Amino acid sequence: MKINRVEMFGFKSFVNKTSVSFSEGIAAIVGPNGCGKSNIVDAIRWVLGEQSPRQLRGNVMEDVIFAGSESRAPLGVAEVTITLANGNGTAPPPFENMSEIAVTRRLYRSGESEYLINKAPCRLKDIVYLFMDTGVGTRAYSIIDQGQIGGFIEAKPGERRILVEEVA
Amino acid sequence: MKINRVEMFGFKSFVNKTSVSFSEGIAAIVGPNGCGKSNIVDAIRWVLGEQSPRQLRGNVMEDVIFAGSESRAPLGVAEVTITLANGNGTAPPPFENMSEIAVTRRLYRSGESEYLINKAPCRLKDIVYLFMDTGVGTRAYSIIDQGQIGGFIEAKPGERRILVEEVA
Amino acid sequence: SKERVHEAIKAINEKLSLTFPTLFGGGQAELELTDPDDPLGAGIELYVQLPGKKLTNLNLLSGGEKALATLALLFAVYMVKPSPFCLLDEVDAPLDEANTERFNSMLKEIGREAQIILITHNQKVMEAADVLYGVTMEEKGISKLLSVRLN
Amino acid sequence: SKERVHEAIKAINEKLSLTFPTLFGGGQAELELTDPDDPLGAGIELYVQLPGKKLTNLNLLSGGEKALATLALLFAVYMVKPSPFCLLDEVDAPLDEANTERFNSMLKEIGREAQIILITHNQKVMEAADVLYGVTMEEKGISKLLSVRLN
Ligand SMILES: Nc1ncnc2c1ncn2[C@@H]1O[C@H](COP(=O)(O)OP(=O)(O)OP(=O)(O)O)[C@@H](O)[C@H]1O
Ligand SMILES: Nc1ncnc2c1ncn2[C@@H]1O[C@H](COP(=O)(O)OP(=O)(O)OP(=O)(O)O)[C@@H](O)[C@H]1O
Ligand SMILES: [Mg+2]
Ligand SMILES: [Mg+2]
Repeated sequence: MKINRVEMFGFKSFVNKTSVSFSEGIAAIVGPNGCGKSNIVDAIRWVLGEQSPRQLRGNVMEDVIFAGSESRAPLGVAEVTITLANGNGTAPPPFENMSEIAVTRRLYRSGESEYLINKAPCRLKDIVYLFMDTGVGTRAYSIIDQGQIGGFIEAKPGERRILVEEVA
Repeated sequence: MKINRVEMFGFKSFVNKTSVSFSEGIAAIVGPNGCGKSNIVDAIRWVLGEQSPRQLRGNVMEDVIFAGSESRAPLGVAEVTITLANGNGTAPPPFENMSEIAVTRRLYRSGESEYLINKAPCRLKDIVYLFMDTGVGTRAYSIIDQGQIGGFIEAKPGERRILVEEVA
Repeated sequence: SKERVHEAIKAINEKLSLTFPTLFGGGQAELELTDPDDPLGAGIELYVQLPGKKLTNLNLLSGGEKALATLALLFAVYMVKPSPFCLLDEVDAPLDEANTERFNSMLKEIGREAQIILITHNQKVMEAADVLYGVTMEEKGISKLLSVRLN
Repeated sequence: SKERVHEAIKAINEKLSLTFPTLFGGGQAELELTDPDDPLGAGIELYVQLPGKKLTNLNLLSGGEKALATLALLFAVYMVKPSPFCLLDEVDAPLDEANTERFNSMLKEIGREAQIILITHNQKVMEAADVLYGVTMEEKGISKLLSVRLN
């Protein structure tokens, strides 16, 4: 289930609707310090169901909603949609025959959150079920955050088990 | 009390007697990964009295003694001498009139350690007394270890106090 | 189950014997159970030997060596059980020029099968990518995606 | 004593109002006691405002912005109470080209008064140094110092 597209709206510094399409091979995201590169990684972690604000470098989950800038007022909602290719039919029923699956997550300043699969409202549980056994999700070795590369192998032997268990 | 010279012998990867002389201005230490650059910073921290092996990236203090390589056997002792300029007489009595002060630290594999000031044996307490109020020593802001630069400002408000107290 | 843990470690070590010498130009690394009789409870140690150096405790490795050893382990795990995509955020920052070259060639190898999305400031690593995405903040505080440049 | 803590914070903030805008090309930063009535016990917060952006919580800053804000604070403290020497080990690793330039010019300013010893892989930062020391491992596992090159 490769990533075909990520669309962000009101997520962190991506206040305008922004769409990034990815193809096969190696993609490099570049730009000056503070321009929003790591925010794209946060958007992907978030839409896949991440529940810990700390993991997204915030204190509370509302920190992912655009907080305003010199020229723009804060927004009231953050929304990210990730479109995954399902060419090899790895998704569980009833999604196995779809060539693409779009997952959307929304968060309002009120604290209310919404999840959608192919624009149809669902629960977080449905998203977790969708990704079960497909390898998508925040597996220990598929996302390496900025600054983490040095400390990874210093992890305690117990933490390294997770890596092996994902494979076992 | 600027650093005039650092001499290492048997300290980590510096198995041969190696001397580095520093002058005024900006000095840059360069070289490939794993060649021994950060080991020089460890040597300076160690000779100034560092007591925690973790701060020197080891488990026990003996980890600073050359542990051997493909072509060389392990050594039984590590020794570092730092020579500091005392041109402005900031050192306390009886050192105030010396233009240079040399501090040496030795560690034997047996665990025995020796400290010397200008080649005369002394105790760790004497070295701590020598550096009191001169600003030398492992002040919070005079040595920034590799990988620390991102986490420094995330420190808790209590830890930031140390920075202000050094100045007060 | 017990066998699956032993098998997973064996499979990762097999790939590690490829990725580690490729990234370091020699040497070896291996995962081992802290207690082989208790595969379901024991922790897992990583033993690393750099070319020409003694077997060391992971803490004594340099910043660049730690990053490279981590990449060797990640790529090995990736070869055993590929994940649909791999996101790497400035993992090349501690590497010197020679190790960046080796990282690049490994990246190209893995990139043939897997989708890799990486963030970097290093010109040399950008050259290894098939597609570049530029992010900018022309309007302060607001991120914008620039057009994509194909390499 | 209480006055000394207040004075130290005031003195650091004065210098921070120089170092921060120089490194970021604008914006401001300030240290504040979490409880001004208890200077000997309270913690110290750092408030940071980047040019054109809202005041943010330090966690939300990017990797490069955190490094640069730390350098602004360090250099400010350094100006208030210089320490005999300053050792910086790869502090420039997270910085992009523009911020590396600004870091370099700040380094040269501080380097006029203080002794700075820095470790770097970045060619541009090496050019800011007065003296270069090369370390090599011709014989594997054994460090050797190369001759010094004056810039
Ligand atoms: N909720 C939010 N609203 C507005 N801006 C935000 C929000 N959360 C984070 N930001 C801004 O995003 C910026 C950080 O972006 P990011 O971490 O993606 O940078 P980066 O491109 O990875 O930079 P670097 O190269 O330094 O790592 C910060 O300046 C921060 O102020
Ligand atoms: N007691 C010891 N005996 C022999 N070698 C040691 C000892 N302690 C550390 N080393 C070696 O020193 C090397 C690390 O050196 P150091 O951390 O100074 O590298 P570096 O030049 O800073 O590299 P980088 O650019 O990756 O940060 C390791 O390869 C380690 O094996
Ligand atoms: Mg980043
Ligand atoms: Mg180093």
